[in-house]
Amino acid sequence: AKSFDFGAYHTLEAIYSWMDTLVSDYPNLVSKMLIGTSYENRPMYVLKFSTGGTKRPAIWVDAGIHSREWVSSASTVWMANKMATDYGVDSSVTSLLDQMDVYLMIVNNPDGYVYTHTNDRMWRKTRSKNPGSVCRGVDPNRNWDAGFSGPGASNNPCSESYHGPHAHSEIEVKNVVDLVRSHGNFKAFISIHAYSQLLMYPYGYVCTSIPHQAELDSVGRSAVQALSSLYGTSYKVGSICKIIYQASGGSIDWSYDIGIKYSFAFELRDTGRYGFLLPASQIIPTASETWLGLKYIMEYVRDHPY
Amino acid sequence: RKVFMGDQVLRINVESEEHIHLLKEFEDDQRWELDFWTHPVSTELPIDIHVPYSSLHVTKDFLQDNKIPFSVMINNLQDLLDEEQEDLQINNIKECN
Repeated sequence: AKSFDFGAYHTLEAIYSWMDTLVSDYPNLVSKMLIGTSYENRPMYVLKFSTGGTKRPAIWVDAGIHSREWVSSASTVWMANKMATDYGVDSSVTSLLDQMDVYLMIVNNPDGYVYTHTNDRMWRKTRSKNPGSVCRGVDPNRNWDAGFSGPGASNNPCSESYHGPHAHSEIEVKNVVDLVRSHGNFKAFISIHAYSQLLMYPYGYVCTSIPHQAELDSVGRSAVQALSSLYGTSYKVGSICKIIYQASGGSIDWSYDIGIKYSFAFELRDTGRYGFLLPASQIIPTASETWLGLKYIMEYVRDHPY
Repeated sequence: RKVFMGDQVLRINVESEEHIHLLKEFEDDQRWELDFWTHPVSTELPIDIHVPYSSLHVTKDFLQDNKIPFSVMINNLQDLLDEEQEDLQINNIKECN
C-alpha cells in the first residue's frame, strides 16, 4: 500500500491488487467481499469495514457505476485508505466504525471500466449484449426498480441512457440489490458519480418531494458546507429531478423506496475545464474534499439511528 | 482503442427556455453522434457536448445561427486522452518497478 500512488488512475487489476494490500494491512478492520461477477465474468468486490458483530447498521458507498467517470473510483480508493488509517486515530471515524459497518464498492461496473482502459475512454454503460441490436450495454443507473423505464431513460439500446430490458436486468445491479436486500440493515446508500459538483437526494423518477425532503436537504447542505471548506469548491444541493432532470431507474431512488432513508448521490468536481476527464493531479484534492462531505453524512447517520 | 482526433467538447451556457428546447431537439438528432456529457435542463447548469470532428461545423453553425453562446472546453479530445494515457503508462512502469 505504501507504494500505491493515490494521485494516479489505475487499471482494474491494480485497484483489486491494492484492495488485498489494504486488507492485509488492516486485517481486523477491512475485509474484501466477493458479491458476484459481472456480465463478462469479472469479480465484483466490496471492501467491508467492520469492527465486529453481524448485520450491524451499515452504510453503503459505491463508485464507478458509470465507467468513464474515473475520478469517482479513484477518489473512493483514497477515501477507503483514509478511513482505514483514521480508525483509532480520528475519534469520529473510530466512533462510527465502532457502531456501524461501512461497505465501499470502488468499481461498480468493472466490464465498462476495463473497456474505457482498453477500447473506448468514453464508454459509460455496462457491456451486456442487447438481443436484436448491434449496440451493447445498459445505463446501470437507469436499471434499478424505481420508476423503471419512466421519463429520463431510453428504450433504445444505442442510447447512453438505455434502461435495459427489465429492472435489475444487469447482473452488476442485481448483485448489489441482492446484497443490500439480504443484509437488510443498511441505513444509508451513497452513490458517487462525476461530474457537475452536485449533492442530490431522491427522487429522480418523479418531481414530487419525498417525505424526508427537509431533513435530507439540510443534511446535504451541511455536508456540502464541510466539503467546500477545504478548497471552496461550490456544490448545488437538491433532489435529482429538481436539480438536473427527471431520470427514472436510479439507484438512490431504489434505496430510498426500500426504506434506506439517507440516500444521496454525489457528482464530483470538474472545475469547468475537463468534465469527467479530470487530470490525475486533481484526484487527491477531489477525494480530500469529498471525504469531508461523506464523513459528515456518515456521522449524521451514526447519530440519527432509525 | 477508439480515437477522438479533432473532436471537441463544447460548453454551452443557455440563456433561455427557448435555447433549452432547441438543444433538446438537437440532442435527439442522431445524425451528428453527439455525446451530451450534461443535458439541457436549466439555465443554471452548463451543457457540455462531446462533438465528433465530422459534426463540428454543423454544430457550431447551429449554435451561432440560434445565438446560443458557447465556448470550447476541450480543444482536441485526443490530446487530453493521450496525456492521460501517458500518465497511466508512467504509473504502470513505476508500479512494476
